[in-house]
Amino acid sequence: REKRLTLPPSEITLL
Amino acid sequence: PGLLEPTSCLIRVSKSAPTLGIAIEGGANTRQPLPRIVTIQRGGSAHNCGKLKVGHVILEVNGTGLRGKEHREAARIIAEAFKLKEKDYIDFLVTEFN
Repeated sequence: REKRLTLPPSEITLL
Repeated sequence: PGLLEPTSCLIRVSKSAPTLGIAIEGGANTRQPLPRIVTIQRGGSAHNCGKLKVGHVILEVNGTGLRGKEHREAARIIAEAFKLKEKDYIDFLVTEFN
C-alpha cells in the first residue's frame, strides 16, 4: 500500500 | 511571486461580504496535504468574486505559502487575512491539480 493511504482524513473548517 | 507551478493562478477576492464563505479541508499530515476548497457559500465574498471554485487547492494566501502547514494553521492564516483591515481583498494562489 502507498504510504499516503495511511494518512488520516482532514477536518473541514468553514471560513 | 509565488510558486512557479504552470497550472496555478492568482485570484483576488474582494471583501465584499461579512464572511469569506469557503470551507476547506486538508493540510500537512493529512491525505490532502494542501487545503482544498470543498464548499463555497452563496452570498459570501468568495462566491461574489466568482473565480474561486470548489476543488481549487490553495497554495498561497497573500503570498504566504501553505505547504507544510497543518489544517488549523492554514485555516488561521486564511481567517487572519480576511480580518486584516489594511487590505480590502485577499490574494489566493490556487491550482486545480493536486
